[in-house]
Amino acid sequence: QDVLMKNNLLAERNRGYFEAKNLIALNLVSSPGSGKTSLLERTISDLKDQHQFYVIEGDQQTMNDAERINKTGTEVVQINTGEGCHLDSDMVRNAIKELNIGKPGFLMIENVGNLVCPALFDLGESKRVVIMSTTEGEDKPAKYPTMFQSADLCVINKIDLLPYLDFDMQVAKDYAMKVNPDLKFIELSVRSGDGMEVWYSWLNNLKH
Amino acid sequence: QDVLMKNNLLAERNRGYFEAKNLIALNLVSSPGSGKTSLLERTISDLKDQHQFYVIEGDQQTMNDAERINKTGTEVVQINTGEGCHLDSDMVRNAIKELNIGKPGFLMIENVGNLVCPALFDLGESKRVVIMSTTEGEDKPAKYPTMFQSADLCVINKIDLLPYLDFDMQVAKDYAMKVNPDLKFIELSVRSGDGMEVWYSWLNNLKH
Ligand SMILES: Nc1nc2c(ncn2[C@@H]2O[C@H](COP(=O)(O)OP(=O)(O)OP(=O)(O)O)[C@@H](O)[C@H]2O)c(=O)[nH]1
Ligand SMILES: Nc1nc2c(ncn2[C@@H]2O[C@H](COP(=O)(O)OP(=O)(O)OP(=O)(O)O)[C@@H](O)[C@H]2O)c(=O)[nH]1
Ligand SMILES: [Mg+2]
Ligand SMILES: [Mg+2]
Ligand SMILES: [Zn+2]
Ligand SMILES: [Zn+2]
Repeated sequence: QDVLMKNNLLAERNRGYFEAKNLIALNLVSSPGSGKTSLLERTISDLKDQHQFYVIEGDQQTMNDAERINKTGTEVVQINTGEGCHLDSDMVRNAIKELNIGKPGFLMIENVGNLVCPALFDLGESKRVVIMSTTEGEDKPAKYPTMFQSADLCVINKIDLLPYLDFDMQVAKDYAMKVNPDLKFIELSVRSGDGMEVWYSWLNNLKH
Repeated sequence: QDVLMKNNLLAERNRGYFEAKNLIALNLVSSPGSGKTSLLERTISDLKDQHQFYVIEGDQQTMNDAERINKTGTEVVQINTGEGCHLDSDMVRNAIKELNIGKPGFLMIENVGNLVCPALFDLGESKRVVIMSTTEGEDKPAKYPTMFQSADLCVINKIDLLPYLDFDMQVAKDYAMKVNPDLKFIELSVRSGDGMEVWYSWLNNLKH
């Protein structure tokens, strides 16, 4: 596939650019509504005194997510993909140019909510974080394996809802470990704040 | 786009085939984990004495969903799309050949969990049902508009969880009505059974 080859070449170029600017780039992927933007909102509000954040938002339509990030006072660029189902490295390259990159820090790229297509498109990120929520059921890692295989970390969000669900955490992790034995997990709730400190120390460890 | 044109021609052929066999074909689409298979399981168990059901399951990998449908005693075929992110009319045409179509009834096609790409691929269905769950947030119809524009009915599932969420039903419907003023809604919970009878009468009305 020429498209993927071309994308991967540009992704490496992005990776070099991020390295030169001392940016740690994360690619946040999930189903629609798993909580990517909520995680970013809370993370930025809690850590903006310790770290510099830049955000690229990817969605088919609307500025909704960028507006939410904007409220935290962080530099954010919204990419609207139209009928497109994923971000690619060229879109990210163009978006970077619109950001005022000064101090080193984190570049958070929130991808289009889609567990399929974004898995195939390297953006130049140093880490890929897949977010699944307890409300989606345990078997998504098995049914949408490419995404979980390509991720470094799996954040399991909305653990505040566990008392009201039949979700079995171990079953979900086992499904994920089958497709990616190296996958790390963090269980948290953006809403209640449970587990956020584990996510924050994972982020802090990236910087050293 | 040649791909879409070719797909649409085959979709019409499917439509003719379904008409000849007196099948009412539904295309069920949603985010991963909104409850497509759960809705089918409960619908089939409740209505199998009144209607004949056939099911086509679409997923990247696994037989999980087909196995769940199999337990209801219904004819089901699983399509595994691999890296593919949506069902197309050719896949459905091939799958139909594997089903033993005898009596007239409902052909339920559960698409790959993805709010983006399946919107562009007509399968030959007579109705398209988009399922959103209360746990995904209200703004999905605005952020993934093509899917909601292309749907005839929007089932809002998991209303049993409303007491534990900030989800505003009217806000969600307003977002959807903006992109598709003709969209009909049914609020239900597959788990508790609330609203299922409204869905059943919607199905029954299709037959007349
Ligand atoms: N109960 C609960 N709800 C949450 C949590 N995190 C997010 N939500 C809710 O989940 C819904 C979706 O959250 P978003 O942050 O918009 O999700 P997203 O992944 O960014 O969605 P898209 O960008 O549209 O794909 C919203 O209604 C949030 O309030 C959580 O920890 N617990
Ligand atoms: N609380 C609650 N949970 C539900 C309801 N309907 C489905 N679920 C749960 O939601 C999760 C996903 O359900 P599925 O039926 O597998 O969803 P799906 O849309 O078929 O998922 P994919 O085919 O993988 O895209 C499971 O854990 C179900 O138990 C409901 O009405 N209420
Ligand atoms: Mg978002
Ligand atoms: Mg399913
Ligand atoms: Zn795609
Ligand atoms: Zn796609």
